[in-house]
Amino acid sequence: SCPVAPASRSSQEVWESFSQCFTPAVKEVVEFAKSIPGFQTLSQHDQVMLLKSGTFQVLMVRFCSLFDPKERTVTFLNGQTYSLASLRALGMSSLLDAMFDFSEKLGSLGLEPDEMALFMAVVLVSADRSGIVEVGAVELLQENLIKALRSLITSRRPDDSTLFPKLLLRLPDLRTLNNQHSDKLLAFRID
Amino acid sequence: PKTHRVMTLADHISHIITQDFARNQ
Repeated sequence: SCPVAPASRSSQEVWESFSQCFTPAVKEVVEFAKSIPGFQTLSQHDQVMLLKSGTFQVLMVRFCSLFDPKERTVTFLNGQTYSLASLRALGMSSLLDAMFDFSEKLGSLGLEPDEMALFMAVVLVSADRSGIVEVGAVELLQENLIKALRSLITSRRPDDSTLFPKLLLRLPDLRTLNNQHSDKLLAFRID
Repeated sequence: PKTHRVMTLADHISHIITQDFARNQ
């Protein structure tokens, strides 16, 4: 919801406001995770680990709706629209390009809001497993969520057998987005 | 005075999540 780059502000100030905008967005993902049926039956350790490795990817899916691939613009929740060129000045160009591509592909699938929410649940529980203790429990939860997503999508589009596989193909895209960007972008934390 | 800590976005996300779970224990 925050504006990005009014000319008068230094890039550090812009990064500060960007980082501060991020905090509520992350907290919303945490609340979303707790609402996923079965997520809170996982151990607290595994819940934290999944969130740490999956939150950036869930945010990328959520931010897709802000991106207009045709117009190459980003509209923040406060209604302010920025062109790709003006955002490039912030030095996030490779992430922005990747986001435009990703949102174009995901947008073209035309998911309903509830399908998108279920997809985000799948994204979260499909996140990197390296810190997970009870892998079996996470895999079972992932399997159930994927089954639910498949039946929701196929029940609405019985004659379209390509949509579900195309959707699952977005998971590796998200993992690449995450690996390329989440540990590069810098954030400022003000104590 | 404001003290700034620069970190990766991944660390920033981890910090927020850890704080959230600690607060809700």
